[in-house]
Amino acid sequence: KTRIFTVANQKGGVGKTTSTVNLAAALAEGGLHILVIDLDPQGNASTALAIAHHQGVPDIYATLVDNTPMSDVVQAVPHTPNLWCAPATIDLAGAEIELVSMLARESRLIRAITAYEAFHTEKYGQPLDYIFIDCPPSLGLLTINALVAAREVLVPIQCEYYALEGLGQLRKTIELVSDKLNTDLKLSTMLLTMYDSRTRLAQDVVDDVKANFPVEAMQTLIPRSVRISEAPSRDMTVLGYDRSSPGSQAYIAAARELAYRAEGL
Amino acid sequence: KTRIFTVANQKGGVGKTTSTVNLAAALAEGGLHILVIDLDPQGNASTALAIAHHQGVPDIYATLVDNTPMSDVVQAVPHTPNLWCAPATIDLAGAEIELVSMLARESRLIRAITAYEAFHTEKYGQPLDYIFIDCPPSLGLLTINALVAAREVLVPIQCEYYALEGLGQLRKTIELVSDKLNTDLKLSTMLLTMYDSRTRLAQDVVDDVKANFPVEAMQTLIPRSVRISEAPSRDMTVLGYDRSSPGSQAYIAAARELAYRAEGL
Ligand SMILES: Nc1ncnc2c1ncn2[C@@H]1O[C@H](COP(=O)(O)OP(=O)(O)OP(=O)(O)O)[C@@H](O)[C@H]1O
Ligand SMILES: Nc1ncnc2c1ncn2[C@@H]1O[C@H](COP(=O)(O)OP(=O)(O)OP(=O)(O)O)[C@@H](O)[C@H]1O
Ligand SMILES: [Mg+2]
Ligand SMILES: [Mg+2]
Repeated sequence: KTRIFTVANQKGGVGKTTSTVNLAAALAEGGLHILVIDLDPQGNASTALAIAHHQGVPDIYATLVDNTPMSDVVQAVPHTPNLWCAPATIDLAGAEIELVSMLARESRLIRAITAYEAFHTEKYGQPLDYIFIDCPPSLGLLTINALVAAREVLVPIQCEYYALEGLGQLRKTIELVSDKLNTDLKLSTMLLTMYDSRTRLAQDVVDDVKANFPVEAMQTLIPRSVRISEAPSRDMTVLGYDRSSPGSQAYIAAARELAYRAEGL
Repeated sequence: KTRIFTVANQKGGVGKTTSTVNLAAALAEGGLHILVIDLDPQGNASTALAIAHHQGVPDIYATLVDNTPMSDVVQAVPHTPNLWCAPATIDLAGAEIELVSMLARESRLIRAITAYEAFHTEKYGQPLDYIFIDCPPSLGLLTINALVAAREVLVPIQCEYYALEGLGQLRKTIELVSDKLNTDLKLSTMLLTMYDSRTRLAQDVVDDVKANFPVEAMQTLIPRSVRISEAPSRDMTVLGYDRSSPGSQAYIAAARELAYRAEGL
């Protein structure tokens, strides 16, 4: 069964895009078929995967609002076998307001994904193994669509002071969606990012998260690493940019841990 | 005349809250009367200024949606003379959806600010010199309210690769607001944050921003500094936490530069 993750946290800059892109690349290396859906109007995931996403390129906005099939939007990621991406263009910035008054506004993405999964299996002779949906830093209708479409939520948590402040709100939103729109949905995974062993604060956040979320918190910590932040400027994931660096090795280990953790823990 | 800044950038984690809080504290030290309005449902600015903002505390949501006067919401910041804050509680998370169908939905904040300015001058015998509005990482109705209320926009820009990706969208939104809702509004200031001289990338972003925005870009760069990220965990601004640190000195210099730059450059 395809594992569908929504990568969400309304706190900004915590590593949602970075985690989506690097986990996807690491899993694709293992031969699994992976789709990344970019649901952030900034299009950072599309950029990091070197996918064209200037205005005019068919994108996830066209799928959500104009009912363009995802099969017309998804592009293969250059130089990375087994990895595909449905990009976001600047058009997506208008989607939240437009979706407010549309019919079935919360379930447009899940319907598009279900159709695409059948298309992918038909075309490539094997199903998608993972889908990662990269969300913007808010809990609006784009993130709601992602939560309705997914079975698991992966929450990146920056090892900084504000990290736990918004978690209550995020959990409440996930509970609301699983009550009313998607009973399968589960906050299954928390990934600690930008861990800087020089600061006491980072260790406090790690201890806090592991104490409050012993089951969901991943063992693998992602270190703060300049190579991770430089990789997108070379249109590469950190695996392609500097494979032996601590950041790349951490995402490879995290992908392996994710694969071993059973769904619906 | 009171200078009203909206601190906005829909890219997450770029230093909006950190810049709001530390610039405000530095200006207050100089004897100026400063108000910070927390418009982010996460309430990070309220936390950093040690302002109570648990559910039930009168907050900016009450002002925007229930017409509670801001004078009932604003609290003095402990241990910091001349600095006040209108906090955000978790209630604010519902505001964007609720505002969609309300009358004068874009101008609720400006009306509340105008009334509060008169109240402040009456009570303290001097007007507010600066108001900073800390925005969430999105361009929804909360940020629109802030753009309608302000005369200047201050955009923090992280010295990282994705920094320039969303700027087009932000400028477009500012132009729309200044066309239709607030002719005074001007993107007057760009502050480069988390500058890490170890990486080539940081210098590239600085050069890029200075080339594209020669007038708006501030000369002062804010360095990446652990002391800045640790300060909120002690309920202090970085000025209170470690005044002589490079981060604190940079915000003091930036506040001074901001004060010298004439409005409407
Ligand atoms: N482990 C890391 N070490 C160093 N830099 C990192 C790390 N992870 C992410 N970054 C950098 O931090 C910034 C924020 O990361 P990213 O954009 O992935 O966060 P995000 O949560 O997707 O942000 P947004 O809320 O805007 O969507 C980026 O410039 C990225 O390159
Ligand atoms: N100059 C700096 N050096 C080191 N850390 C910093 C610096 N500025 C901000 N930070 C840290 O980076 C993180 C993001 O900063 P901050 O929360 O101010 O950004 P923001 O733009 O307000 O985020 P959001 O988009 O969620 O509102 C915080 O943990 C903060 O402490
Ligand atoms: Mg992102
Ligand atoms: Mg903030």
